[in-house]
Amino acid sequence: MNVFRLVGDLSHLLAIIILLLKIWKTRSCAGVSGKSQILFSLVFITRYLDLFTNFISVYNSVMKIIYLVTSLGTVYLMYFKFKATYDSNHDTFRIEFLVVPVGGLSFLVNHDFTPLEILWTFSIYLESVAILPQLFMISKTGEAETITSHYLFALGSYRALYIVNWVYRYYTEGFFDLIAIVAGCVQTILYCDFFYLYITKVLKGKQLKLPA
Amino acid sequence: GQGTENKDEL
Repeated sequence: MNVFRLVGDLSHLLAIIILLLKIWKTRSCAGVSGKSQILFSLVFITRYLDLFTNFISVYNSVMKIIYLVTSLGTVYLMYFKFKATYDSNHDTFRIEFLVVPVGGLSFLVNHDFTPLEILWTFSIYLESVAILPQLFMISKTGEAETITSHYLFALGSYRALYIVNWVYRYYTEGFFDLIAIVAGCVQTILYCDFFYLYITKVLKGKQLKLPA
Repeated sequence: GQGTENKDEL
């Protein structure tokens, strides 16, 4: 554990909490992609199956459980409790176009051809693209609420901090995991355009609106 | 080294 990893994890947690609070306080999930949220739940479920097989640390297990519960809670709020506010007309990304190729790739490129390892690989690949339905939704509506952009910023920062963590781990421990690193870089690159808009607009007090 | 042994990350 190093500081980049820890701040990355906390940033990830902050993102999930910002989104949950936004939905809870406003009693609305307008502007939030339910499809991205389903994909993130699928990411956590397939990655954290090792909760039952491999104990790493109390921190590790507790964080996994928190991520699982909060992400499933978000899906519940969107598809059940506040379903009437869900903006499904604008959430039209076809997630099978992500899940099927990612599933195929995780069978072909993995560290070990075992069920848990393939599911872990699937979750890493899927996480890297899981935000696309959300970004697609914003590009369709041309804007995002400020609170939603804070959510996206925290979520994007998490993987960017993980990259710094991987560089640090490589030099201090000689550890690297190519699958996680490549997928993590893809994931972070997808946020670059958003980061630019966030810094140039949202941090200056304006709402995030895309140029017409 | 690279491999599956290290799954301490989230």
